[in-house]
Amino acid sequence: LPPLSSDEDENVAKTYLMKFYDLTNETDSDLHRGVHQMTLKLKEMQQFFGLEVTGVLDSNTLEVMKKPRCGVPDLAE
Amino acid sequence: YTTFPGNLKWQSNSVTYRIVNYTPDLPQSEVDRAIENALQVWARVTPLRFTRLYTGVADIMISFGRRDHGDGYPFDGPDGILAHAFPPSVGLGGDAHFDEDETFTSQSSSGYNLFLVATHEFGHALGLSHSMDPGALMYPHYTYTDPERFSLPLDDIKGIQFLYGPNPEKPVDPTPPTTPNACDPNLTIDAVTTLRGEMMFFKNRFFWRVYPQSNQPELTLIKSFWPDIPDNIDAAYESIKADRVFIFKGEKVWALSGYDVVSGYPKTLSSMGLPATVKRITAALYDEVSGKTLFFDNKYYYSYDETKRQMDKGYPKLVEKSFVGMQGGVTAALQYRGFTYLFSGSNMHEFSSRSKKLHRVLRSNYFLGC
Repeated sequence: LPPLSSDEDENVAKTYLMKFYDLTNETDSDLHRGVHQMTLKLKEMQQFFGLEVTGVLDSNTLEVMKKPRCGVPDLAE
Repeated sequence: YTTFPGNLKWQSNSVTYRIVNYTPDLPQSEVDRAIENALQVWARVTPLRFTRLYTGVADIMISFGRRDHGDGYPFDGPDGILAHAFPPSVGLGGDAHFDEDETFTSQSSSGYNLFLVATHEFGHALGLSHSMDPGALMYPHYTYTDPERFSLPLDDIKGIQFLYGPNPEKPVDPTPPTTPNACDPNLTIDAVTTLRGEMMFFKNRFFWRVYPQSNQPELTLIKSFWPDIPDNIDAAYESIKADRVFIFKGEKVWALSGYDVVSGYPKTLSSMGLPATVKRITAALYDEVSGKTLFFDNKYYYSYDETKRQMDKGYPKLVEKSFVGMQGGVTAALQYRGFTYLFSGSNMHEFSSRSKKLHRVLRSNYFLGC
């Protein structure tokens, strides 16, 4: 599915991953090492929900993020 | 199922709870009943016993609040997050908070059913984390099911019994709801249809969505897409001409336009042109070659002319007369990329749509990425 590019969608995804997948703000060292937390966390989330694991924010992934749900993180802290 | 790190659980099987405040959405008696019933779901399958306190500090403190309600995990207004609960521990541990900005209900499928939300949250309060099983109560998404018919799924039973063991007084329900496995070699499919390029395979409470672009089928509860469509459907097909998907169960038929249920449905089978003597069909497909819709009733089938809106004469016919090599009754049917697929039990027969020649006999999970 085509990746989504809207800033609003990106923000929805970022907020969701921070709440439920322990996404933290990327540090300079993350970027230096080529580690993109957002991609890793998206993959974790896609795997959890049985979506195709791409690490890319597509319409299916966003659709799942917008469903009503429990506020407990999916990956226990 | 999963548990919290360290398998957090109550050390005693006697657990107390207190309803600290009430939602104005429901009479207090309804809230009391929903909470009590939700706790009993877990008590039925474990040695846990719950005692209500009216004052002081209970293990599970139950409250309704909105936005920032004092625990550092603010709610987000209507929809989105409905509730949260903390794993067993002292202080906040075990407490369950419900978002007062939601509309909680006790009877209908509108709003969010308090019993269902509470049962899920009490799973956390007892030590279960979220499950990856889309059929489990502990799956993170809310899906409406009729509370009167609610039965704790096997995944949740296994999870809570891992922590506390089984109920020594009552035997477990021998047939708790389970989640189908796409790679089960004996898998049988209830119904199958295309929908604007994707394929949908229905099984019990679930369906798999298969996209041409993706080799990973997605398993979803039927109710999470269409709360009014029943589980365990008989048949489904996509009418290219009408740009609709029709879903059949018993003598009723529902129509979808895209993912939306068309108003005015369910209608009767006879509204689709079938004789009044037909009380149930087992499969259906739209034949692009002839422009006809085929309705299967086990080993027989009818042909419906979508243009003339009437049944063709000379039907029902034996399926094996037209589809030579077909064995057994047809339990699901699909036409896809020039082939007609007739399912029977765990087998799927692949015929050329033009010549009706049998090409292969495959397993019913052929399209499910196994």
